[in-house]
Amino acid sequence: LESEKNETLLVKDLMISSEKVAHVQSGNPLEHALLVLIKTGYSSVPVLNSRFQFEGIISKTKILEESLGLEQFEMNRLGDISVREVMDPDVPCLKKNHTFIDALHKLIDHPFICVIGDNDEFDGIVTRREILKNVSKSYHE
Amino acid sequence: LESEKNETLLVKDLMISSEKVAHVQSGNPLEHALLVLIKTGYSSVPVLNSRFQFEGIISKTKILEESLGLEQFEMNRLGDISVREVMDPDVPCLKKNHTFIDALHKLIDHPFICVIGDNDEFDGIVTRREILKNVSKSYHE
Ligand SMILES: Nc1ncnc2c1ncn2[C@@H]1O[C@@H]2COP(=O)(O)O[C@H]3[C@@H](O)[C@H](n4cnc5c(N)ncnc54)O[C@@H]3COP(=O)(O)O[C@H]2[C@H]1O
Ligand SMILES: Nc1ncnc2c1ncn2[C@@H]1O[C@@H]2COP(=O)(O)O[C@H]3[C@@H](O)[C@H](n4cnc5c(N)ncnc54)O[C@@H]3COP(=O)(O)O[C@H]2[C@H]1O
Repeated sequence: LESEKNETLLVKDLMISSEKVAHVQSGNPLEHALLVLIKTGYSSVPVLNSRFQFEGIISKTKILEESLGLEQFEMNRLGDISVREVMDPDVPCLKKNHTFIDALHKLIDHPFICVIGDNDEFDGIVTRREILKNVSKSYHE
Repeated sequence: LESEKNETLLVKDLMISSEKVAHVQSGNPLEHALLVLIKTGYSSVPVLNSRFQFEGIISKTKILEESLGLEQFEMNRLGDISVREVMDPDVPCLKKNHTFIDALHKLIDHPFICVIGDNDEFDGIVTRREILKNVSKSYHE
């Protein structure tokens, strides 16, 4: 049965590997992060430290919230705040040897899940799109 | 088989109905739309006209692209541009009597799909989260 085939897939077979994943560095200012997010078109991306270890997730919403002043948008502030200060460090992650089902379960509440190694090294991401493609295949057989 | 149960679900059983969907009006300025997107936390929402008919989708990325000046962000422009001028009017939609499989297929490339009636009236949206919840249930039985 096709759905049984999916159940044997591992995260490492499903993930977009790190070199293809847009990210920002935790020490960079929000202004830089916002430009990366606009240029790549992504609503949120992983945050890594200078040793390429995973630290959290930064989104356009979070950055824009910081720019909201009393009367208007105050984009100048964004040069003075680092990504690390506003990123979300508290997100679920996966390991490369986790399963399709582990990924499916976590992707119910998150558009993508980061894959990290034993030393927090950033390996890649699993996206909802990848899971949905596999599920769609299993319904067509 | 659980996966067969999913195949009989219709879009009307899966959708978030219109009164629960955040949206903006096509005649409103981008500045208003951006505030709605930040306040609700959504990366993009449906655009409706004054008769509650579906017209397109507006995203934070699209609005922020409009604010990018030569040297910096120029948020003042956003008061002068209407949602209709920059929204994406060219998105796939579904009808209430379409199936789970129709929705699954369109959600491979879109985080949500708008559901519209015969007269373009806006009925609701189907989200990836809703499909993934159903798929996850079918793997646990
Ligand atoms: N440049 C592009 N080309 C084609 N389609 C695009 C696209 N940008 C966005 N999409 C479509 O929009 C969905 C939502 O993108 P979003 O940026 O909100 O949310 C994305 C983004 O936050 C992150 N993501 C995906 N690919 C990434 C990458 N290469 N680098 C960094 N983050 C990525 O994972 C989330 C879910 O991605 P997913 O593929 O499931 O779902 C994507 C994809 O179907
Ligand atoms: N306030 C909140 N509470 C709990 N979880 C939240 C949330 N805001 C976002 N999320 C989570 O983040 C995912 C991506 O949200 P995003 O805003 O990029 O993308 C959303 C948004 O563009 C749109 N959307 C979802 N619900 C909406 C609503 N009630 N009104 C308007 N647009 C909605 O559909 C896309 C996919 O939604 P989906 O539920 O599959 O996936 C959501 C959900 O899992």
